[in-house]
Amino acid sequence: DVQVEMLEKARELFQLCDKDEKGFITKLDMQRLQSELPLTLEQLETVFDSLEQNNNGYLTPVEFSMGLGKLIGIDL
Amino acid sequence: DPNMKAGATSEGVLANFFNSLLSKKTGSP
Repeated sequence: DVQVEMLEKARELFQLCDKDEKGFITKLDMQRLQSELPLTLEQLETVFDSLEQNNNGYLTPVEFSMGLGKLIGIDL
Repeated sequence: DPNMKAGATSEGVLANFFNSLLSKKTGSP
């Protein structure tokens, strides 16, 4: 149940980043968050690079959820 | 030491990122 709850939360957070509702997040989307989050451009790039699995230039909801799950120690 | 910083803090940056998003979601409208 915790997993379902976290997936739901991950999906909500993903939508905060995916402003255009493309279904994926680009590095540019990530950089745009700088105006809303207390992180530097460099930190946002670090986040993107940490979450990205296959270096294709965008983050999928799955990669996003996995990153969140890994961080809090739950296998999503 | 920039090299040390990159490796050691990426998890902290991730935590910071997700926490910020969460507080944005649940915080002010």
